[in-house]
Amino acid sequence: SSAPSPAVSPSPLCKPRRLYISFSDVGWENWIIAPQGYLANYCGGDCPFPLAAELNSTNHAVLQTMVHSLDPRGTPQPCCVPVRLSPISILYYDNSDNVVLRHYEDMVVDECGCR
Amino acid sequence: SPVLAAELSRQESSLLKSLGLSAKPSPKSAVPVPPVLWRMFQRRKTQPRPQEEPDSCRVEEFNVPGNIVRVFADQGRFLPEGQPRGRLCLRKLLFFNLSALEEGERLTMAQLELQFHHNSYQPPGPGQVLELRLYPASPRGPPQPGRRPLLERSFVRMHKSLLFELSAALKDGKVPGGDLALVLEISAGDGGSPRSPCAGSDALAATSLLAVTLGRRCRARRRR
Repeated sequence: SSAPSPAVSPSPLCKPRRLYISFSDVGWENWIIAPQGYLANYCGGDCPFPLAAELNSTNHAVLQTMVHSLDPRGTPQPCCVPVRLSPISILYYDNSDNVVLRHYEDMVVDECGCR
Repeated sequence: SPVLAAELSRQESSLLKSLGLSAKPSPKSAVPVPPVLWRMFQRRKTQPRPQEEPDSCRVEEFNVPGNIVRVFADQGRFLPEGQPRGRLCLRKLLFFNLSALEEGERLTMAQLELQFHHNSYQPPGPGQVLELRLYPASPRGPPQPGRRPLLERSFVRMHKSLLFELSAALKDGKVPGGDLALVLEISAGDGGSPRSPCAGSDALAATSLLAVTLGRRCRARRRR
């Protein structure tokens, strides 16, 4: 479930957006012991010219934005993607009913950037 | 629509595969969560997220490489003492089905936990000790006589829970044939005169094996 659309218009710029994943929504609650869900987030928003410094972009993205502003149909804007993710641990039953604690990398979006 | 349902289940199985699961688990019984795993999970959930990425292919609690921690329940049975009752208190086959370990997973730590009923083992008598031995075995039964034990300990009194590191027993993380079989023997040591025969099979409350493994993904990442 992503955040309800806030009263003020959300910033159109590229940044992490709230996304809570509930394992029961995907029918996994009977084998995942904990957590029941977690805040995964996602990246959303524009990478407009001129690319602001805080948009965590590469030199290539800056150039691509410039070309896009000159020739919008020919070259797309850079993409708003995760640039820093963090892991979570999941406690679950495996196919042999053993209890497993497993560390999964790259499960939470912490930072987004224009690439 | 059936097409959408097929597409969803395809996506789900590819996600499960990336989570290291061959199929969606459907637990037959809700096995209680071992306290050690619950504590580890809670600690990770509550600890503040460090700025620099911690090494997620390392289990800090045991300071060993790994990203998967499992607890396997013992499926072995008690074996006949095979000796005059006086000395041998109990003999048990410990059998752990490790087939859940995936191809390419490397075992980096194995810890055996023996849980005894409260006060089941009093000091057998003045000047006497209890001896505990672990032998490698095959699932079919006791070790050949004269084999060296994997592990040998003497106790004046048995605590409620004993932990033994078995990593040395598993050469370079390989598990023979996907299971681990051991024979546990507890006997009254030499010397002294036992006040009463030592507690038998009813003394042992539970036996489990905690295994830490390094998944293939982690190993690839570490190599990179």
